[in-house]
Amino acid sequence: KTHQPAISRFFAPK
Amino acid sequence: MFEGRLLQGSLLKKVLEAIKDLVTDTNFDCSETGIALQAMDSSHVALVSLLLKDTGFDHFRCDRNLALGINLQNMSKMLKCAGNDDIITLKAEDEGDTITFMFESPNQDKISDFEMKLMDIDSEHLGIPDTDYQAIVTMPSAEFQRIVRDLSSIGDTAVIGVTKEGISFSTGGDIGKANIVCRQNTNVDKEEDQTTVEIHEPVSLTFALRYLNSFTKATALSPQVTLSLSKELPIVVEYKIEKMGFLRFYLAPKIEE
Repeated sequence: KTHQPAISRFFAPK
Repeated sequence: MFEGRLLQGSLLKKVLEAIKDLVTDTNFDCSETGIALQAMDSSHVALVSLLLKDTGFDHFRCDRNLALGINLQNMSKMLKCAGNDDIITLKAEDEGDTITFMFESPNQDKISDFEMKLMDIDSEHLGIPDTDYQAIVTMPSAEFQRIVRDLSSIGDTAVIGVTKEGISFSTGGDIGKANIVCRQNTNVDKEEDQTTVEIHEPVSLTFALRYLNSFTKATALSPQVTLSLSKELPIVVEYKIEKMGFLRFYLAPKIEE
């Protein structure tokens, strides 16, 4: 099973 | 005020076609160094980053930083009214709530002004760190488009793997499996037909084909596409825009639960 994480998990808000 | 005159207006038309189905509303951030845009898709899985440098414009003026809030479907409707060979000028007042698109035909016998309403958008920018990617592959953009389209008819996700031999794309679904390998290929006549692989470490990641497919709407912008991959990081799919900058797409990888 794979899970699709959000992009914000990798790039923090500025 | 802000004003940017783009001799090759078709570039802007192509940019809009590439992103209008992925992103709904976004700010065009205008400064004296050019126009930048950063936006997430509605499901917050992908990120779009656009840079159009001031030096790529025939004329560029931006007295103070402006965030022009734009609905991309509406801007696309306006730009579709410009001819492919038209010069496009963007204009906005500092305190205004509209943007004007001026289209000039190549021999200056037809001048059109389209005024579009702007919107207020609270945008959150994400910090994208400089990364030394484990693998960087540059390949013909039409080839990448074809592979992603072909695999989409078979599966929902693709495993993209890079070794020093080349790049592989694999998928599987109810009807069967597919695996495509593109080898490094620097002996071809035209540079734009080359596939080059820079690799520090082999890498293999899984991505949703739906998004990769959407990114390939930018194929018309550049004959080559660059894919940058690192373990457990979003893939970067970059189309360089000649003399102006780039259109980059970031997509989070699927992760094993």
